[in-house]
Amino acid sequence: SLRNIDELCASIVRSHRETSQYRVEELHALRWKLFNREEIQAYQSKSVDEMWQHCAIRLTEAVQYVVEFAKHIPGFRMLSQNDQIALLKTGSMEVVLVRMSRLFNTENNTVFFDGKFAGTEVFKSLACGDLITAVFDFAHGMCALKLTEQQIALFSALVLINADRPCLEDKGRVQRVQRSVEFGLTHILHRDNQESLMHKLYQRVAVLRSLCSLHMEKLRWFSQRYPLTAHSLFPPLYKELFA
Amino acid sequence: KEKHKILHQLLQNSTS
Repeated sequence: SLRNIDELCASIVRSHRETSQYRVEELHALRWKLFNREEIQAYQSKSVDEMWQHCAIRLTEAVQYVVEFAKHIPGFRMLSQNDQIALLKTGSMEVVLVRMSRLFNTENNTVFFDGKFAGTEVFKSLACGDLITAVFDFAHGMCALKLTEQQIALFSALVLINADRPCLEDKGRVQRVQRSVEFGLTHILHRDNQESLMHKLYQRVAVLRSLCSLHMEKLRWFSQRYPLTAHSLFPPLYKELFA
Repeated sequence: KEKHKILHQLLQNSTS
């Protein structure tokens, strides 16, 4: 019923709000707080493995918030633990990327990182310029859609609850949750008179998939060159999800 | 299960 859909949307939006690392207003106030030349230099003079470790820690923190977000999506906790993990293993990074668009300033192509806004040059010592450029391009494209916080919340839930992910035990059950979230997003877009966004959002899903496989590719490259860092210094949760 | 120990813990944690 319509009331059920309203409740579902409200729960997802609440969960999104409560598990966001930063509020939109907070980010807006910091919009022009950029890293200066010395600070950029300090990031650039880090070794490849130092910078990877640093970013792995930041990414893992963001993922932990996504896990909390997932737990409050109606229906998620009814899934088996195996399926919850399967969804998070493939979807948490995608949700982090969707959320990253909230931390992005399109006016100067910077992203909020470590307390200030950073351009691609800050990530130079990761030695994976193509991934960084692709991630920034994705954030730019997401921002161009000018989604509301409610739309971002529902879209994030839809990215996560995907019955086509590998290793699911009860695909049917995931499918039912997925349909309800899809219904919720359609409902919100209809209410906002922005139904045309649905098609554009599904296009973003394909880009997310390619970004995540690029991340995995880079991680394999890194692990081969710096096995010790990847094995001993990366956060355990990062290894569980991506290694 | 051992492979995803931390994820298990995070998911079982009822507080957020």
